[in-house]
Amino acid sequence: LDGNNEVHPGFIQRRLRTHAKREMQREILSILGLPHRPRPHLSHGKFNSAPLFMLDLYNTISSDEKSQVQGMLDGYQSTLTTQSSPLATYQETAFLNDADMVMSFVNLVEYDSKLFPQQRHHKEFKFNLSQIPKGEAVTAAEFRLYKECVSHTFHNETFLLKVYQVVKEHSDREADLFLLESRRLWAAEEGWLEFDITATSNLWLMSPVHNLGLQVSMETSSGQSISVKEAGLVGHDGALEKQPFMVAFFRISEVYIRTAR
Amino acid sequence: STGGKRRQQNRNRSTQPQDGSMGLGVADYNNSDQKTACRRHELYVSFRELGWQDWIIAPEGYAANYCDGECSFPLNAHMNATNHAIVQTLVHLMNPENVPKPCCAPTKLHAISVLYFDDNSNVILKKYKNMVVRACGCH
Repeated sequence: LDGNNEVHPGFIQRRLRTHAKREMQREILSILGLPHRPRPHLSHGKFNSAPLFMLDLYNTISSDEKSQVQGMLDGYQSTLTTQSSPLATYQETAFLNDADMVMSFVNLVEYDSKLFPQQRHHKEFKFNLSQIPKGEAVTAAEFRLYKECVSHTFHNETFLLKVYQVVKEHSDREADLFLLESRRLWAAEEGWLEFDITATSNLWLMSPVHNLGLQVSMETSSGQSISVKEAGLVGHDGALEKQPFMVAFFRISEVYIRTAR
Repeated sequence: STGGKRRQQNRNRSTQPQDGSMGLGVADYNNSDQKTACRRHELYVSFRELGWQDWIIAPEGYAANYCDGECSFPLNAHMNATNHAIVQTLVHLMNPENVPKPCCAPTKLHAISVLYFDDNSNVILKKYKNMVVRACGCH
């Protein structure tokens, strides 16, 4: 690699023999610390919202590394705020810089309907955090929802969106909820909504039995419960690149002592 | 090195050391193995080539160095990465034509970031900043 991580054109690109290929795979998996080659369930081979978001983070890091290397070479420091990056806020880029791992989690479940006649509309989301390697601590976590413009249906209407952490579930009545955030939105608003769920994620990580997911509900300005889909929030039946997901930034909390050789 | 061992046994057996058997200079030694001399090669490992593009999102691949031929210093429990790199450097200085430099410095490697899917289609962006070299020299 030259100073800015580009592969020298002089490198020979040749097919690996199967034995060398197997050796190379074993070596790479051991460096990545993976027991085996992952088998993701990709839908239609296309990236949905989370991989697209993570690829943006990856490109931000890579360009920062390049400019740091270049910066060292030219003696200037790069600044990492680009308007096109979703992490344009200084705080988020600081999390990204400090993190040694970032993970996005697929939403496992979605309920759109009312379970009990008297219950308000709500949508549930659950994330499986069991894959997080030991020793990693959450430094920041976001829950991201995409909202589309619905002003053609609700002209000049504002909604009150509430995100809850499910504290306890009951078979015969509504779950116990803890309000994380409420936000007033215009029907005409369109784009990604981010909600800070750092504390909730840390609780789920430390006590998986408490990982009962999140609930999202929406009301009109007159306080009437409305389905989140009607209000424009994209769910599992919406466009792939607008699917809801959660992302968490991690930093190793333990210092690994390398065994002496 | 196996050749050396055989010579070593011969030496034990005969009372007089054979002329030059132990006195072989490194250059002579390597000359005799010219066709299998230790060489360093560059190789671009493409994840696509490995058929891994369905789970590694980025990077596309990475550049690696490796050697083939008879490298003079097998890494084992007695020689760690640092010693190996030092010895390899010294022998390279004495015989730069046939003995390549160490393949990597034992302390610092490039930081790389890898973006990949896990089995549950979660996406992981991992930064490998402080990579420790497990083996060094010319391997």
